[in-house]
Amino acid sequence: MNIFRFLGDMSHILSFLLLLHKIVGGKSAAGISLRTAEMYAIVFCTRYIDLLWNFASLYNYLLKLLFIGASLTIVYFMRYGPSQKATYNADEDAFPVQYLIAPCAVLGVLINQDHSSPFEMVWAFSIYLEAVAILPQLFLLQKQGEVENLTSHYVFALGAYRALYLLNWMFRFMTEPDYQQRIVWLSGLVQTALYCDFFYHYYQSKKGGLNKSVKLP
Amino acid sequence: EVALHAHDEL
Repeated sequence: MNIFRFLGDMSHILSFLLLLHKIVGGKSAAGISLRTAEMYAIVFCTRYIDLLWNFASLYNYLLKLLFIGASLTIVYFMRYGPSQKATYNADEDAFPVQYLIAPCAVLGVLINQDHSSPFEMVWAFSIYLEAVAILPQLFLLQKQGEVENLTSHYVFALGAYRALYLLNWMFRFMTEPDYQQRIVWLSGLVQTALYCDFFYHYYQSKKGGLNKSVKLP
Repeated sequence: EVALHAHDEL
């Protein structure tokens, strides 16, 4: 464990707290993509299936449970919460996720760390899917042009978590002999690159004060 | 080999 990975996990938890605060606390799903939320639920339910047999670290075990629980809670409220459904904009949240899920599934089967293990295929699928899971959310924000304050912090924290993981991988590459994780490195790079445009607008809007809304062209 | 790819991260 290093500081980058720890901060990354904390940023990830923060993104969940912000989203839960908005959806469950604020009873509003305005500007939030259900498609992204559902893809994240798939990402965690597939990647953390090793909860059933891998007890290597209590820290990981607890956070895996937290991430699965939080992502399923968010999907549940967005699908069945009366006020959340009323504020969710289904026709704007229209990114064709089948064009993301299918290629990731094919890639997961073809490119993974152990072709004899079904779990490795599922695990690789989950890594690839997480890299693109934010697209429907960014697509929705682009369409709406203006990003509500809480939503902008949620997206920022979610983007920051994987950016911090990139630093974590660099640190581990430099300090641990023959450590290599090309699959997560490349996927994490793609995932973080997708946020660059948002990060730029987030920074532009927040440097004038934290509670300014983010404007996307 | 396992050490290379141990899934020790979230």
